[in-house]
Amino acid sequence: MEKTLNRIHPVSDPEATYFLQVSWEKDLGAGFGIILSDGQCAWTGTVSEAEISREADDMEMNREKYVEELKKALITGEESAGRYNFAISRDEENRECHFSYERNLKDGSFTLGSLKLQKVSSPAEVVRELIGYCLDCLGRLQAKNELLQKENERLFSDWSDVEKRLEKCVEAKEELEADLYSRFILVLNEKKAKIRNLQKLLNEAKESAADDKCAR
Amino acid sequence: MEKTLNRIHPVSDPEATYFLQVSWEKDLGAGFGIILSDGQCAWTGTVSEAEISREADDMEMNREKYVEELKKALITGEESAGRYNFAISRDEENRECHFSYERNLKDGSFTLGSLKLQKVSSPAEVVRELIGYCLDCLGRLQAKNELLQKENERLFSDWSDVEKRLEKCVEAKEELEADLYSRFILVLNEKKAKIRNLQKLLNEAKESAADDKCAR
Amino acid sequence: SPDTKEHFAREYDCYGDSYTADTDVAQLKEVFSRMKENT
Repeated sequence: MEKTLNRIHPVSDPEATYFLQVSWEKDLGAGFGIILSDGQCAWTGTVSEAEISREADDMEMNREKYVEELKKALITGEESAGRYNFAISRDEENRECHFSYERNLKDGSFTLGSLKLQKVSSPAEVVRELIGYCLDCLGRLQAKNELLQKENERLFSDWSDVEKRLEKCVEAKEELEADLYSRFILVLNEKKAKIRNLQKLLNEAKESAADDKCAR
Repeated sequence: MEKTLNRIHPVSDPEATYFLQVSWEKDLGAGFGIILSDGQCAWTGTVSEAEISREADDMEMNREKYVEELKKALITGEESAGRYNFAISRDEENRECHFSYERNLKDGSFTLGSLKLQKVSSPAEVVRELIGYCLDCLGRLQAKNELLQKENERLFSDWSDVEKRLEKCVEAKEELEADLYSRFILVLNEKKAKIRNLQKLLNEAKESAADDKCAR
Repeated sequence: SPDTKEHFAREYDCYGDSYTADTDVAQLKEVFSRMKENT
C-alpha cells in the first residue's frame, strides 16, 4: 500500500491547513483512497478505477494523461503549488465533506475530480495514524540518510586512494624512464669507450706497419 | 529552536499512543518545553534550568549525566525502548495531566523527572503543528537524501574515471619500458657489431704485421 | 686468476654486458638489475 501525506490550503480559505493522505495499491490509476483532516476532524472516501475512467472520458482526456495529472495534484503535493487548487466544503449536518481538485491554467481552471468524503467517527485515531505514518517515514528516511552518508564516506575514501595510486603511478613512470635512460647511457658509453680504444689500437697498428714498410 | 517528536506508550496503558514533542534552545540542560498529545487532546508544560538542577541534586546525580539521561529518555525516543518508561495521568476536571519519565534498571526503576502539563485549549492547532513539523522534517530529509544521492553518483563517476586513468597509466608504464628496452637493444647491438668489426680488423692488422716480421 | 680477469675485462664491460655478443631484453634487464645492486 503506497501512501503520501501533504499539506493543502483550500481556495475558499487559504489560511486554513488541511492534511491530505492519498493511498493506493501499486498504481493510482487503479483507484485510490483519501483521508482529509484539519487536525480535529477527519473525512474519508475512495475513488474507484471506473470513476477515474469516467472522469477522464468526461473531460475527453487520455486516461494515462489524466492519471498523471491526478498524481501531480494529489501526490506530488507542495511542489505543484499554484498549478492545482483544492476546494473543501463541509456539511456538518450530513457529516459529509465535498472535496474537489482543480487544475489551474493561464486562461482559467478545470475540475480534475471531486468526491464526497464521509466524516470519520474517531478522528483521533486518524490523527494518530497520520502522525505515526510521518514518524515511520522519518525513521526510514533517516536510516537511508545514514546509509547514504556512510556510502558517501566510503566512495570518497576509495576515490582518494585511487587518486594517490594514480599519482604514484605517474611518478613511478617518470622515475622508470629516467632510471632506464641513465643505466643505458652508462652501458652505451662503455661500448663507445671500447670502440675508441679499438680504433686507437688499430691506428697504432696501421702506423706501425707503415713504419716497418718504410724501414724495409 | 530544536525540536523532536516521538511516539510513547504510557506504562499504565501500553496500547495507548501519545506523541511527545520536546523543544529547547541550543542545550536541553538550559530548560525545555513539552507538548504531549493523544491526537485529540494536547497538554503543554516547561521544565526550567533551575528545576533540572534541583532534580539532579535530589537524585544526587551529576548534572551533566542527568541531562544526558534526559536526552536519552525524551529525545532519542524509540531507540531507548525498554530503558525508559513514561507515566501519564490525566485529570480531566482540572484540565491537567501529570507526566513523568522513569529510568528502568535491572533491579527496579527511578523517576528521572515529572511535571504537570496544562491542557491546551485548541488542540487542533497543536495537532496541525505536529503534523506540519513532521512534513517539514520529511521535506528537509528528502532534499538532503537527494543531495547525498547525487553526491554519491558524482563520487562514483570520479572514482571510475580515476580507475580508468590508473589502468591507462599502468599500461603506459609497461609500454614505455618495453619500448625503451627495444630501442636500447638496437643501439647497443649496433655498437657491438662495430666492436666485433674493429676487433676483426685489429686481429688482421696484427697477423699481417707478424707475417711481415717473419718474412723479413 | 689474472688471466681470467683479463679475459672478462676484454669480453665484458664493467657492468657485465658483453662487448661483442648481441644483447636481448632479458639480458639487458639483468645487466640493469645488477647495476642497481652495484649502485
